[in-house]
Formats: sequence, C-alpha cells, structure tokens
Amino acid sequence: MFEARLAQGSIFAKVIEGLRELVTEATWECSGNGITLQAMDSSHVALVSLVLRSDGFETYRCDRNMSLGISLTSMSKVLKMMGKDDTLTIRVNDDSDAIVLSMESQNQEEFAEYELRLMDLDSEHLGIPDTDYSCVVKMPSTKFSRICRDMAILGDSVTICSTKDGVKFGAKGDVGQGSIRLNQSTNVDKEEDAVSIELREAVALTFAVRYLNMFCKAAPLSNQVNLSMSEDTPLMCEFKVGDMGHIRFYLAPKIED
Amino acid sequence: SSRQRFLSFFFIPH
Repeated sequence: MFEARLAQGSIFAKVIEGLRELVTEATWECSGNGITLQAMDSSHVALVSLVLRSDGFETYRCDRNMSLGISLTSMSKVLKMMGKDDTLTIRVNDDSDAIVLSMESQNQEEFAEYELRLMDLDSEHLGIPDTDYSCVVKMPSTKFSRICRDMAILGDSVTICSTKDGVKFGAKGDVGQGSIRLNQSTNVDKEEDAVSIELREAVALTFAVRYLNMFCKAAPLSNQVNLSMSEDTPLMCEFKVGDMGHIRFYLAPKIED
Repeated sequence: SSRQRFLSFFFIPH
C-alpha cells in the first residue's frame, strides 16, 4: 500500500498545475524515499524532473516501489475541487488500479474522496548528468514569469545573456524588439527579492519562449527561480517545492542554422 | 537539430 498525507494539500495542487501544460500524463515513481517523476514533452525538446521527498509529508508509507501512470489533466480537475486549506491524502491500495485522493477541511467538518483510474504508460527513463554550469542566475520567480510573458509579445524566442554584472533577456520579431536587463542586487532587505549571479563564464543562449512560459506555471511554488546555463547545454530552470523537493525543467537551446 | 543535441545530453541508463 502507498499512502502520503500533506497538511497543505495546495502545495500538491501547485505541483500539478506546474507540470500539466508541459506533460498531460506521466508515470509517478513511488518508493520509501519519496515520489519522483520524469517526463518529456511531446516534441522532445523539454524534460521535467520532480522530486518530493518522503520526509516532507506529514505521514508517508510505501510498502513496495510502485509506478503509477496518471493523467495530470484529470488530476488537475480533481484537485480544483479541493479547498485551499484542505489536507490531502494520496492512497493506492494493494492490487488496485486507481489512486484515491482524500481531502479534509481544516475544521474536519468536510471530507471528500475521489478516485482516478491509473493508466498503463510507456515511459523511457533518461539519465540526467550532473553538470557544472557556467552560470546560475537566481531571481524572483514572479519577475521571471513577467519577463517571459512580455518577451512572448515580441517574438518566439528569447535570448538570455548573462555576465557577472547582470542578466539580459531579449526578443525580436515582426512587431519589433526589446530587452530587459537586471543588475545583480547589491543590497536587498528580503532575500526573495534578490537577483544574484554565480558566474564562471559569460553565456548567451536562445530559447523558445513558449516553453519558458510553460515552466513559469510552476512559479507559484517558490519565490525564487534558479536558471542554470552553459553554452550548448540544456537550460535547467528550477523551482523549489518548500523543503521537500524541487521541479526542474530542462530545455534545449535553439541553434542557429 | 536542437532536439538531437538535447537528447544526446541525457542518456538512457541500462
């Protein structure tokens, strides 16, 4: 049997909202260590990797490793029925072909239970190599979301140039062109508002802005986003999930022909 | 292509 309980069920709902535009169905791997998921988008230029460690849940029980094929589209619809302060329990009984989502209101006066049928999905598990990136930009996730949304108005691609002093996002298209430059913060009251850059080598990489906007659906999970970049290497865009894990998105840079 | 280079960055563990 598998059972995991999260006092703040809304965190799980945000995780699903962060994934479901990029991948509509995916296999969840459940083990004693926690829940992991890895999936590629249908065009095979982006990959997402999710980790939710078992110690981040209020209670967690996983008697044997399980692979659960789940429609994220359906799960998202079910989770929309959850109250914002509800506790969420996810359960899979032995020999069951369904996942059970139980939602309990904070005052314990309302209890809802939904079952979703599990799917048989083919999944190809790719290894993600440890990479020493040339540059890691940390910035407020709301700011990154706004910039990606604005850049999409100008063109299909966004070029991210990073130097030790700052990071510049630029786009151009039929309507015109534009760029936004953020300097590294020197003095901020709140760490979550800071822009910081760890740099070994300056980088300039171009990405499809449509994908960056899909990644930004996970921005409500975390105040900050980490953008790790090296020339000719997929971008890693990371949002932390509280203290319990992370969502990492990988995106192929565009190559000039 | 971008896709081939992207996939070659990752590997399929055996």
